[in-house]
Amino acid sequence: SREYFESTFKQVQQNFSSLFKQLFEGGEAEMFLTNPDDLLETGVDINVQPPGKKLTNITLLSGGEKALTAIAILFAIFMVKPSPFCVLDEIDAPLDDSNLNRFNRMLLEFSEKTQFIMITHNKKSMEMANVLYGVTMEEFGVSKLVSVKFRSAVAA
Amino acid sequence: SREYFESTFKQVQQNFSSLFKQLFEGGEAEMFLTNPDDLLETGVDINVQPPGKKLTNITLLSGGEKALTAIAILFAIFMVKPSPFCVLDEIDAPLDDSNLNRFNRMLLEFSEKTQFIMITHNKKSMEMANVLYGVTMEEFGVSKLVSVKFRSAVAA
Amino acid sequence: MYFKKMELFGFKSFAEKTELMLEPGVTAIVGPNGCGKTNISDAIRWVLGEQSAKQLRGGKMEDVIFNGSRTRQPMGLAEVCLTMDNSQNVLPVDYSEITVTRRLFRSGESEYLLNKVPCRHKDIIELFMDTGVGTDAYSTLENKQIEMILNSKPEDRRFLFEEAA
Amino acid sequence: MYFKKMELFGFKSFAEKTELMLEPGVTAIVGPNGCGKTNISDAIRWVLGEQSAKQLRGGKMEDVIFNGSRTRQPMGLAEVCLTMDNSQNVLPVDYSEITVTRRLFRSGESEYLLNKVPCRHKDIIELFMDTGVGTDAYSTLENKQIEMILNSKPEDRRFLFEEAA
Ligand SMILES: Nc1ncnc2c1ncn2[C@@H]1O[C@H](COP(=O)(O)OP(=O)(O)OP(=O)(O)O)[C@@H](O)[C@H]1O
Ligand SMILES: Nc1ncnc2c1ncn2[C@@H]1O[C@H](COP(=O)(O)OP(=O)(O)OP(=O)(O)O)[C@@H](O)[C@H]1O
Ligand SMILES: [Mg+2]
Ligand SMILES: [Mg+2]
Repeated sequence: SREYFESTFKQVQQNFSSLFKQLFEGGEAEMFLTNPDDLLETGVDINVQPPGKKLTNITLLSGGEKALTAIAILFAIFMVKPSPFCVLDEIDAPLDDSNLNRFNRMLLEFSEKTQFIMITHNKKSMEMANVLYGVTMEEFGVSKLVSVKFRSAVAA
Repeated sequence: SREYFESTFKQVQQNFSSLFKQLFEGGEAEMFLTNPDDLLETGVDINVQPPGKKLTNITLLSGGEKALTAIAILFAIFMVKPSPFCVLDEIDAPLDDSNLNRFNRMLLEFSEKTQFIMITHNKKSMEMANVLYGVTMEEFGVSKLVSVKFRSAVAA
Repeated sequence: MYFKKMELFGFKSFAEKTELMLEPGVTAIVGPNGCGKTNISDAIRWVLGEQSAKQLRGGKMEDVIFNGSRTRQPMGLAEVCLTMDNSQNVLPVDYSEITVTRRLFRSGESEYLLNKVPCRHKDIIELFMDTGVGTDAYSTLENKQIEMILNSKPEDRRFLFEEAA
Repeated sequence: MYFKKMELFGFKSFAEKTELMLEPGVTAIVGPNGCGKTNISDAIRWVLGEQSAKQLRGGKMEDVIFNGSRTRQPMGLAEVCLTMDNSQNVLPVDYSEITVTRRLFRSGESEYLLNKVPCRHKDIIELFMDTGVGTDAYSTLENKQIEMILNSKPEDRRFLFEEAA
């Protein structure tokens, strides 16, 4: 329904601006409806301004900046409607060390309402997880699971 | 021209099979024309078999296996027609440590005929380069170049 | 609600019966290229009712059944069971724990079970409707999708909000 | 033939005159997210004659001119010079060293120069025809293209061979 879309959009819009500032440690970001008079057809566009830079269209962003912006969108939606479960498949690969740390900190916060499975090659990301599984293929072509660490979320 | 396409294809096909075996340390890979009777319209398809696995279509490969397969294709073409210059932008990101080492070793071999610029976040890749540049943005929004290492290719 | 356990048998590269215990919070999965990490994520999408083979990186749905290796024959069945905690009654059923099972035989026959009772595909989809866990929700994110969300036309981004609305 | 030097001035985030000395072999470029690494690769594509703003991640070609920052005004010109060694006469001109220059003014006017002599876009394209260096060659590879090469239809992969033929 129209009202519902509008109220959801307004909440996501606010969340996105504040999460962007947290992930980028500054800057501005704004989400807006391309055609607010027609809520059933309108598109959603985004202008961002990383700290110290000019406002630009998201296509001019770098690989890492795009990944961080998409993460801010995903989490902005989760704040409105938390998904009980989410798989993140190597989305930390384009991030440099300082962005990786900010992302991991935010992920830990959101993991109170959402259960995450994070597939990663980054050692820093492995360290922050509650449970760590290794997958091996000792026998060619056949996957086997090895449990490496179990730190219960409660004890952490 | 038709003959030229066919002779180039045959060479790339052979190169691809042998480079795939080197990068994956085993396995088989095969490139073939979908419609060999019509050289002007035919497509090019690929079947691969990573070591110890069954022959599969390339869409079932993992992220890292796909990256390695694409690298084998690129280098197979370079063997037939070396490009004097090539930029690789974070294509080493999906690779695990052992595939990264094999890729870097092969890159070094090909860098005798082709000049490479490699944009990377991987410390191991930085180490193998002849010249290393850092880019910083001390002044927000303005890129500055810092030369970190200059080991002439000759001395190496 | 959270996922407590997943069991795979004959699903993609998981030829052996494999059990993955899950906890709330963050579970990291690591391993070399091609060892089967993303296959785990495919297994979750599949057991929750995914009908598109392409979304599971295959050509036909049969591609999810273990296809053999140098030392093993192909299997005839893929099975995934996913057990969830439902103590807060997020899912509209009277159980504090729910196990969804999906099976596919090489013959093409497929089965769904809810707490070991046979049911239809439609029942699974309705069970998860509007909970944010389901195949059309944004519950899987990889780099390809990041390019898609940011590079697509503004009209294409609406689906993200309709999901949440 | 190899690239010896590239000078950027006012191109994307390179507001200051910047000089990049290049050697044969492998040159690695590192740095934090958003600092300007891929902008260097865009500069090479641009000076070699790229005509599509979209290939340079922009909306219009003017997007390559430094657009300002918190502390600087936008500039009115983007200029890139690329100097190459031609001692083996790979390029069909009688110089042992060649410098290609491209400029774009905010007014929309654009200039090309070959060893400081004004020339046309067409002259640059013809100079690099069939050498494997040029905008349509496969001389830039990033993860997006890997997905494209491997996921496209077999007919779409022909272009890789036609290039090399
Ligand atoms: N039906 C099947 N039977 C057997 N093996 C399969 C089947 N489907 C896929 N595979 C294998 O699974 C492997 C891919 O696994 P997956 O994509 O999970 O790797 P990954 O751990 O995510 O690796 P990466 O780090 O490279 O992303 C492929 O090598 C493929 O051959
Ligand atoms: N015309 C312009 N004027 C000023 N800055 C620009 C211009 N065009 C692009 N930029 C800036 O350049 C930055 C992107 O740089 P680039 O893509 O080279 O980053 P990168 O070093 O490759 O980062 P990553 O590691 O994340 O890929 C963006 O933040 C963008 O705002
Ligand atoms: Mg994977
Ligand atoms: Mg980049």
